[in-house]
Amino acid sequence: SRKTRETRRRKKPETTPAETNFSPHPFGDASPHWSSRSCQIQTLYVSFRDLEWHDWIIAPNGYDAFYCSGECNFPLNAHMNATNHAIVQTLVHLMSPSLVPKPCCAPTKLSPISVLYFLDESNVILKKYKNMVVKSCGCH
Amino acid sequence: GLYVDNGVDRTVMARSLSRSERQEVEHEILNLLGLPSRPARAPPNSAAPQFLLDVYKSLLDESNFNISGREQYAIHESDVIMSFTSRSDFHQSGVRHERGRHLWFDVSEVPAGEAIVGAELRLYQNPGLHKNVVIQVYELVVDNGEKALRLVDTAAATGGWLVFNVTGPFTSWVAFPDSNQGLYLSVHFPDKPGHELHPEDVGIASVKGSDASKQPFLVAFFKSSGHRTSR
Repeated sequence: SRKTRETRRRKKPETTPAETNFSPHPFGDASPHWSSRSCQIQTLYVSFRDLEWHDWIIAPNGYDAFYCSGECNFPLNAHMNATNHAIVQTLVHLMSPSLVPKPCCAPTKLSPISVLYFLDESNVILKKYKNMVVKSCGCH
Repeated sequence: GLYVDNGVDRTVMARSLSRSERQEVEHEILNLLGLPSRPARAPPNSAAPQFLLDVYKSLLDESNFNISGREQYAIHESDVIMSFTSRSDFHQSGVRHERGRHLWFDVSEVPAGEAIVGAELRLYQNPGLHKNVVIQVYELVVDNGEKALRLVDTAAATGGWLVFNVTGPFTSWVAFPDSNQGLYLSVHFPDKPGHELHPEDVGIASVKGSDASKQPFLVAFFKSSGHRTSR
């Protein structure tokens, strides 16, 4: 966590000019300022085989443990969704940045994943875990 | 390893996890899966894991779904599918001349709160042997202190995997674990019901058979109640 914060701090100057010059007025310049640090889906592949858990997790070999990361800056990437509350919260944040935080970048659509593993040396289970895989992200 | 956002489009490894951190992560995943500890390694090529692996693959590729309508329904309706290998060594039925005919399954690990959609006993019969026999599956019950047999399902021996509906006994075993006395196989010619044959003599693979991929097993389908245990 500390390393992540330090990395982000070091990367501060990398913010786009649109972000740094963004007008605090809610009806101000709405020019696109989407950047790679805006809310988006990120991929982290978890390999059960690499972790040497494949002797008891039969399938899958691993999975894309997608997660949501980034800031909720408007307008969002065309693939992103935002709740009405997030849009209103953004406007209020722009008016009172110290009082109201930006909306959160979080999953908007989740899907299940099936995992096949041994319960013990003889019994096996194929279990569907609901809402485990992030399919899309958005601002809440 | 421990990964951080590289600021563009992916994560990069910052450092490797230590052994203790790795164990902690493993414990977290086991906890998520609902397991108290890492399961023991199972014998390779056994029939039950292979069956569930085929089900798993069929879920990924529905166009390649080559199983019966009833089973397809059960698979799609289920949130959890469990297979149980017969452990007749662990339990004696008390039925005479039972060798190879008695099957017992440890169903104590069925998760609480799961609704049972169905249960099947799957036996493999060598396709080249005695197709004109009848196989009957009985539930062993204790009636007034005496052991008795209750007919569960019947099938004609067609060779290959034979499927018997054992939902009734399975539901009873989960609800009343002490009632689990196992199942009894009766094999006979259609015109000689009193003359029982030994299952192995008609090509039915036994628990102690040399080919693990043909051993009998029980598979149960469950619908999740939506209740989640607290971590």
